Amino acid sequence: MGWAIALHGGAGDIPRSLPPDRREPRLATLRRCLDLATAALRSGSTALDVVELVVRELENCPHYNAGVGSVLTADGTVEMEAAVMDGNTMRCGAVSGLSTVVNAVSLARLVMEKTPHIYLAFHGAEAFAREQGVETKDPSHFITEANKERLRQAKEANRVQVDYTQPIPKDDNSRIG
Amino acid sequence: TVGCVAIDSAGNLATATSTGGLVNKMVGRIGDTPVIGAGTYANRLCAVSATGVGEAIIRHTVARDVAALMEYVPDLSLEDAAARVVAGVPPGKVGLVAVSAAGEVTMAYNTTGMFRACATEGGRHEVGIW
Repeated sequence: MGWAIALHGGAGDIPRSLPPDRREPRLATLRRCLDLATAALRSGSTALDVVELVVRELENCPHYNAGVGSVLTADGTVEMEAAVMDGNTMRCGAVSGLSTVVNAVSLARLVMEKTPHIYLAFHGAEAFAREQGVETKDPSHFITEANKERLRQAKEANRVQVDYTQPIPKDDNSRIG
Repeated sequence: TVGCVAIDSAGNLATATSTGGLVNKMVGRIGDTPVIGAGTYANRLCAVSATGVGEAIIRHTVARDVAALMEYVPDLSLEDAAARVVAGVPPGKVGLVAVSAAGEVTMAYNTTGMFRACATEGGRHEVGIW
């Protein structure tokens, strides 16, 4: 049987014409994560440790929609969320509404391991993060120029978008009905 | 959204998912990622992490449905379970990665593409988008 791993960086309307400068950094991160994960699994790390390790790497990549690079709410803020679950014990932890926590997945794991609960959100989750001493940053740390532009376009089109919805050409309204 | 599922050499399964949600979402909106059983689920049979439109994934309890099919349909492969669940969600709404206790890996989606990668001790190694 042996170990096995799979990871994703989001699904959506990803055009085959995606330019190399937007495609390659994301693929490079996937390859790096796969290398990290396989090395960890070969050295005997647990599945739980490996999924947290990989998701932290993906959160730290500004090209993906988690952690730094998270997309913006209608108010131009970030509200990040994460979850983790251990299959053997069915223990799980989840967090929502984070605006300062660098690695939401690790806070979710702390919810699982350090509290009698499953899910903490918004100010309660932020307070728990402070109590646990996890790394935090000013909310501006997570906001990229690319995502400011995506929000501007989404507001212009008056819609919400999944991760890889492409910009709408100014002279084309065919994709917004 | 980003996510990862794994089974280690001792047979332990785990999943994790993290996201910023949707562009232009309402303040206070919660998606599928932290809703256990919707975007994230693992038991002794499989581990699943989903991505896509959270509201659709919650409605279809995507991650738990894959596990339920594995639990209740005899001899169903992980690939078939995932394909059946994804096919039941409106097109363009969902993708997922999953691993089973037997070491199967599947990466299914009904969107244009999904950034994804997988590897197994048996030598499978894939990185893809479309």
